Amino acid sequence: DCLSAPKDEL
Amino acid sequence: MNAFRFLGDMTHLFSVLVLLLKIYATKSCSGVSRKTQELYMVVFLARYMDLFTDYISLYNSVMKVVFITSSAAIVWCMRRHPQVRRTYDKEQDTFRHVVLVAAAFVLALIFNERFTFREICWAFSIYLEAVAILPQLVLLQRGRNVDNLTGQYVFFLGAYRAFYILNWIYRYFTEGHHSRWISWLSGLVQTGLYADFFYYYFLR
Repeated sequence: DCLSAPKDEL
Repeated sequence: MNAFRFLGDMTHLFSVLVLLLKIYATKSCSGVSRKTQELYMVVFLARYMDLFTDYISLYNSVMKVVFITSSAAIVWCMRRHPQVRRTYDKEQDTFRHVVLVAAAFVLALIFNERFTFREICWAFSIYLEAVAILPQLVLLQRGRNVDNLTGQYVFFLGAYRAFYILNWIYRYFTEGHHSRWISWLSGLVQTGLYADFFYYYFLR
């Protein structure tokens, strides 16, 4: 599952 | 939120506070690369554009505001503050940082997760952050007198991304295999650039 990296990081 | 990421964010915040303290307390920015600070301001503006559109958590929003305002404050001090700006070593800070911006932008156009404005800005900010420290490292190698606050600033900045790499390893094993190759590669390059600094920092 190459979902895109979650952007919940700073 | 895992401990590695929180430690990374705190180390990053601490590095900025150390720099602000140095500039405010000594009213001097000698040994600090203004170009690196300008690059960091671009990194934060490009990455935290979603500050007003996507609410993730209070922590996330507060930290984004803190990083943007502190980097802007440091650049403002180094450009406008009557006392501080005089102590900026313009002749020493000669790295052509425009090249870094252009390279990161071209890379982001080619290597991104989706060809959308937001994803390209995000990849641009990740690539630029990986190399933003270069002008500062060049300045440190030129300047004999690395005052310890500037040395500590660079040290914490190197430690922050090292913690993030641990965070990505942790998330890889606990949250499934997102494609994080942009963060991985950039994070490794970023931390790798500090390697020689750490070597001399600890040897001194």
